[in-house]
Amino acid sequence: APSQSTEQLDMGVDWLSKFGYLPPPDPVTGQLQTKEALTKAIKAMQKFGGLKETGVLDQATLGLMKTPRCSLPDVSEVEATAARRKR
Amino acid sequence: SPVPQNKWKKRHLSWRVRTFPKDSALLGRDTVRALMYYALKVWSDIAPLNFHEVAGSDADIQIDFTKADHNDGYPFDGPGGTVAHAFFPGERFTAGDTHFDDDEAWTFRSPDSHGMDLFAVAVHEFGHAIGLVHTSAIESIMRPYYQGPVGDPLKYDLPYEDKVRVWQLYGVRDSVSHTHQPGNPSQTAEPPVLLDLPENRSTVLLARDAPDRCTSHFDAVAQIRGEAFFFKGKYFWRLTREKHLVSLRPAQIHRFWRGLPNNLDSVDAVYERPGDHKIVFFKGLKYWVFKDNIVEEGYPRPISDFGLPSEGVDAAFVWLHNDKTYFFKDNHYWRYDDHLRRMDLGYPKDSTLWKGLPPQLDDAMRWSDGSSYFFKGKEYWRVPGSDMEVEAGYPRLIAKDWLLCTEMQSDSPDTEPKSTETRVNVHHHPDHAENGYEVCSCTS
Repeated sequence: APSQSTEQLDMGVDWLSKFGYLPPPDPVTGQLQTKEALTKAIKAMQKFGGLKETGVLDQATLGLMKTPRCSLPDVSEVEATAARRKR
Repeated sequence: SPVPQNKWKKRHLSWRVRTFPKDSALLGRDTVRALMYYALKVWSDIAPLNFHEVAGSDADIQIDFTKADHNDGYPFDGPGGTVAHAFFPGERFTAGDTHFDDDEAWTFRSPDSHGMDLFAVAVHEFGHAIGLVHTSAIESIMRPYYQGPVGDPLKYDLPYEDKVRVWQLYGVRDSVSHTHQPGNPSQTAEPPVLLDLPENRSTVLLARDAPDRCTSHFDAVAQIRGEAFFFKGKYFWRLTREKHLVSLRPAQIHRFWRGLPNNLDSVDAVYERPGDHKIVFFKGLKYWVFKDNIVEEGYPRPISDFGLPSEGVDAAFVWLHNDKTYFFKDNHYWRYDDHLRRMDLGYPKDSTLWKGLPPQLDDAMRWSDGSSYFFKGKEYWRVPGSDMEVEAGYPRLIAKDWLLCTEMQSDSPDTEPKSTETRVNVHHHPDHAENGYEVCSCTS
């Protein structure tokens, strides 16, 4: 597996949550993200960004995460909720 | 599961820039407002929306430059990262509000590496402000990632992807063809030249500070495309190749030479570059390069690019004799090779080598008679051909020989042509008048 530093992983999770790819962590239950959800979120982000869908936080993905961008999420709350309900 | 559409119920939306960038050395307030105006216009050009700027605090779209946490749930994060956001239409009082991160280096008409193009980001954010969400489409301005400058705000055309999405929200504006897709020849004429912001018009019409051509010392003089341009303050006069004054009234530099900073109150020297025929403006330690009358991206730049001293330049002209560019400052002159883009060795030299010329020139230019002309105060000197000596009989009066003034004559901006101007016939063409501007031509 490609080596990812803890900082990179934390940054990636924060970024994915911030822009709607992962549900925000629950401050009450301290909900953790599953590896499967994280992989799916990364793939969704990669697809949206026009990258190869590897599901891995590779350099291209991390690079895109560092690209200046709009603050608004790519996946709206309504879309995310609907997708979760469907699952 | 369809996403509910957020859109404005009304079609007339007010806007206001409430706070401006703190470090606005490059982007003055008028420029910021102009960029917002054009970024909104991008959307209202194709959809039945109308935006108008207001002064009060009740604007539908409040625009702010802010930083860090500013209490809206979307804190900014310093340079890079998140750069702006806008609130979707809806019932919230913040609906439509648009925030730009004041920690970013906001730019306009600058290379990508110099910062964040404010117009490009504003078009994207106003897309949100009218209800569009992010898309992954490569061609869309609504991609979430900053993709660099998008070119001239006056010529920007939305990608078809975005047009379709805004038409789905608001319908098509009358006179817009929604069937026009990329690759099809446009069925409509080129968009008209956009007017300046309404608030700028009064200054144009009044022109109280317009100088008197008959008594002025000129800041700069240049031969451009074979015509003569005399610059003074924020204005210039233009003479045809036949030395006919195009108008007795000066034109505003900013209304013709697009892209100079609004706060630029004069220029030091101007010349048309040999080879590519681009036009170079000097002011202080900076210079701008124009392609035709539009400034190139990446300017201003320091005059040290030319190898010039840090005091600026008095005069610049291209000598017909050798196609080299000569710069004058105080008592010195430099010879520059515009084809090789480097200063020739052995310079500066003492300007007294040009016999008969005064020091500290206002400017110089070549003319189609093969001579070079040097200007200072109210006088000018002619140096014929490849000579380096002023012709006998000079200096002469600029106003009399170039600007169609008789001796002792003066005309204020508001003065109609007088009977003393016996050499000038002024023909008014009311059918050419637009927006209250008077258009006339002069023949002698």
